[in-house]
Amino acid sequence: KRDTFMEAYNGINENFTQVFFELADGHGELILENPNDPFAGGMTLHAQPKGKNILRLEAMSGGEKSLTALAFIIAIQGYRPAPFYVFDEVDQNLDGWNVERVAERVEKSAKVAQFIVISLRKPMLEQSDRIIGVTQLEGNTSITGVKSP
Amino acid sequence: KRDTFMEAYNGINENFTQVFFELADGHGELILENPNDPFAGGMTLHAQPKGKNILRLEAMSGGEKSLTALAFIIAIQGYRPAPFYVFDEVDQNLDGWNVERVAERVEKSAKVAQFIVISLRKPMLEQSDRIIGVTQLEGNTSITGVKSP
Amino acid sequence: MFIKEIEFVNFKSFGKRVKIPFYEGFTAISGPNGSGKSNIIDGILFALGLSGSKTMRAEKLTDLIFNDAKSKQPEFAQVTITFDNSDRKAPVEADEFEISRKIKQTKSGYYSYFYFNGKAVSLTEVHELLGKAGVTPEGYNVVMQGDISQITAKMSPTERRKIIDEIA
Amino acid sequence: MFIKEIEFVNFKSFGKRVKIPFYEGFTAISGPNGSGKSNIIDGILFALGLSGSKTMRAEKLTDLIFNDAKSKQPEFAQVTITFDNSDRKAPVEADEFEISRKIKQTKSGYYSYFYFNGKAVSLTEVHELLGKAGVTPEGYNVVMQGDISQITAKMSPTERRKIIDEIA
Ligand SMILES: Nc1ncnc2c1ncn2[C@@H]1O[C@H](COP(=O)(O)OP(=O)(O)OP(=O)(O)O)[C@@H](O)[C@H]1O
Ligand SMILES: Nc1ncnc2c1ncn2[C@@H]1O[C@H](COP(=O)(O)OP(=O)(O)OP(=O)(O)O)[C@@H](O)[C@H]1O
Ligand SMILES: [Mg+2]
Ligand SMILES: [Mg+2]
Repeated sequence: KRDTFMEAYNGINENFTQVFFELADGHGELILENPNDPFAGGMTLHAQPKGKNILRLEAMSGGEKSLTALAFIIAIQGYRPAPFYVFDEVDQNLDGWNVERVAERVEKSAKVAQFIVISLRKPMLEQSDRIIGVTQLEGNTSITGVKSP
Repeated sequence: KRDTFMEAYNGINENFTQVFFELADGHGELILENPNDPFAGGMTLHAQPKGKNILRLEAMSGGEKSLTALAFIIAIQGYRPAPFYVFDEVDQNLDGWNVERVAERVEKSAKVAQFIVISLRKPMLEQSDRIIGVTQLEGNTSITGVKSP
Repeated sequence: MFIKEIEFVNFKSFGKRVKIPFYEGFTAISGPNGSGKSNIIDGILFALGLSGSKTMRAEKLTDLIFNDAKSKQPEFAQVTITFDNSDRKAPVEADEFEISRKIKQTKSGYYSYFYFNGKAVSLTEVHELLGKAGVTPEGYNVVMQGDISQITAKMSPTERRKIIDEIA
Repeated sequence: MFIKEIEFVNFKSFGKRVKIPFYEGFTAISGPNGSGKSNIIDGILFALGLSGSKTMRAEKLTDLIFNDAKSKQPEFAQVTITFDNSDRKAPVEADEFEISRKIKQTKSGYYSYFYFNGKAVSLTEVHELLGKAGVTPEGYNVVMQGDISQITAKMSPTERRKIIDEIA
C-alpha cells in the first residue's frame, strides 16, 4: 500500500515540477508532511514563481493560485490520464501572457486526452482545434455552429 | 426609523432598476420580504435579463451574478456616494460585450466619485482615463508608469 | 475513448432537443454570459452521476427541468452522452456506447433513471464502468466555473494527500 | 475628496519605499499575475482599518511585513494615504490630510499604530472621520478579487436588507 502510494506520489511530483516550470518558469514541488508514513500526514503544494521565495498557497495572488492548481491537475493527468477533461473558465484570473501559456499546455495534453474548455479569452480560443458557439434566445440555449479559430 | 429606511430603499431600488437596464437590458428589482415591516424580513434581488424569466440569484450564471452585484453597488453609489470605489477584477466573469458596458457605466459614475479599477481585460483598460502599470522584479513590486489608454 | 455527442432534452436552459457534436483533441466552447455554456457541464455531471445537485446550482433535482415560466413545464429532462470507444478504453465491446439519465417529475416527487445503451442500470454500475475507464466520481477531470483558484487553496493537506491515495 | 497618493514602506511585496500617484475620475491598474496589484488594495484596507487580517491573505498581521527570505525582514511596515479634501467632504479644515498605519514587530508580538497627519489616533477616530465622509467600515465601496459573483449570491436576505439599514 505504501509502495503504490509512493510510486504515484513520485510520478505526480515529477510531473508537477515539470509542468509548473513550463507554466510559470518557477519551481514547484509536492511536499509530504510525513514522508516516512505518508498516511499519517497530509501533502502541501510548494510553488516558487521565478525570482520569488517559496509561497504559502494562501499568500499567492489569484493568477498564481490558478496556475498552481492547473499544474497539479495536468501533473495528475500525466500519471493517470482520464479519457476527457472539462474546464469551465479556468483562465479567468490569468493575464494575457499566462492564458497563452496555459492554452499551449492544454493543446499539448489534448494529444492524449479530450479537452473541452469553456473560455471567454481570445488567446485560449485561438489555440483550440475548434470552437463551439453557444447562444440563447428567449431563454432557450442553442448551438450557433462549430468553427475553426 | 421606518420612514428613513423606506426612503433609502425606494431610492436605491429605483437606481437598481435603472442601472440593471443599462447593464443587462433587463428588468431588476429589490424585493422586501415584508414590505409592511421591513425590519422583520430580508430583501432579495430579482433580475430578469432580456427575454428570460425572473432568476433566482443562485440559478444565475457567473456573468449574470457579477452584473447583478455591480448594478446593486452602483445603485447604492447613486443614492449615497462614497468618495472613492476600488474594484479588483470585477470583470473576470464577463464576456467582452459586458466588460465594455460595465466600463462605460464606471466611466459615467467616475464623474462624481473616484474609481480605482484593477483589470486584465482590454475593454476596461481602454475606457479608463489612465492606466497605472505595476510590475515586480525579484519579488519587489514597483510602478512602471502612468499612461493614457 | 472520448465524448462524441451530447443530447439535451428539457435540461436547464435547453428547452428543446439539442444535440452537440464533440471531437477528440482541444475543443473550446464560447458564447455570451448566460447563454448556457456551464449548463453543458452540468449536463455531463448529471448524466454521469459525478455530483450531487448542489454543484449544478439547483436546490432540488427538479430545478434541472426546463422552466421558462411561459409554457407548461415539461415532465421530464434527459441528457444522453455518446462515447466513442474505438480504443476500447472502457470495458465495453463496441465502438460506441451511450450513458443517459432521465429525471421525471411526479405529483409526489421525482424519479431518476440511469440508462446504458437504453437499458436501465444503477448509479453504481455507471460509476464502475467509468472508474475502469479512468473517470472517478470525484471528477478531478472536471473543473467547475470559479473553482480553479479554490481547488488547491481551499483543500486541507489531508484532502490533497487523499487525491494521490485514490490514484495510486 | 479622493485618494491623491499612497506610500508603501515594507508592506507585502513593496520591499522598498514606493509612492503611487492617484487621480480623480477613472483610474485603471494593470500588470502581470503576482505583480502586486491586489496588494495595493490590501494596503488601502490596512491603512484605513477597513478589514481584519483575514481578507488580506495573511494569517497574522506580521505576514504583511515584506519578507523575501533573502535579506533580514524589516521590523515594520507602513502605508500612508494622502487624501485631497478641497471639496471638504471630510470634516477636516485643510485641502489635504494623511491617514497612516504602521505595524512594528517586537520579540513578544507586534504593535499597530494609526496616525492622522502624523499624530497617533485610535481606530475608532479613523472610522468616525471616514464615516462622516461616506466610507463605512464594511467598505461596500471596496470589492476584493473574486468577491463580485459572491457579493449578492452568498448573502442572506437579512444581510442584504441590513445594507440598506446602514445607509438609511
Ligand atoms: N431549469 C431551468 N430552466 C430554464 N433556464 C434555466 C434553468 N436552470 C438554469 N437556467 C438558465 O441558465 C442560465 C445560466 O446558464 P449558464 O450558467 O450555463 O450560462 P453561461 O453561458 O455559463 O454564462 P457565463 O458566461 O456568465 O458563465 C441562467 O440564465 C438560467 O436562467
Ligand atoms: N509579506 C510579503 N512579503 C513579500 N511578498 C509578499 C508578501 N505578501 C504577499 N507577497 C507576494 O505578493 C504576491 C501577490 O501579489 P498580488 O496578490 O497583489 O498579485 P496581483 O498583481 O494581484 O496578481 P493577480 O493578477 O494574479 O491577481 C505574491 O506572489 C506574494 O509572494
Ligand atoms: Mg458559465
Ligand atoms: Mg490580484
